[in-house]
Amino acid sequence: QYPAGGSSTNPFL
Amino acid sequence: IDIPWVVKPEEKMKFDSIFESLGPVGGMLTGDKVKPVLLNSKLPVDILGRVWELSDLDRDGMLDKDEFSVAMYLVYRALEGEPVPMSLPPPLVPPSKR
Repeated sequence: QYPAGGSSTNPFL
Repeated sequence: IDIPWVVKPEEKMKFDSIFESLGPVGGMLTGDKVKPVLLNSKLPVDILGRVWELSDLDRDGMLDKDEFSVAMYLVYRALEGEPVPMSLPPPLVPPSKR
């Protein structure tokens, strides 16, 4: 759902 | 600890009505639904990323009503020129999450 890497739960990263 | 939540009842009511207007599913709003609302504030994306980080207390990629209120509170304060903290101060943690 969100791009891999970093904080995957943060839609702004 | 018994510290009053910084989100005042009248603010909470306002944030709750915004929350409901966004169409929560199972009492939760996904990042997809919250993102455009926060972007509307015209705050820089890195600030909004931090707001999300501080608000999504259980890191599930969704905000419940209380987490959403924290996000909105931080956005409104930021618009008034107050810096967004690096970590969530205890008075900002919703009583339901302590």
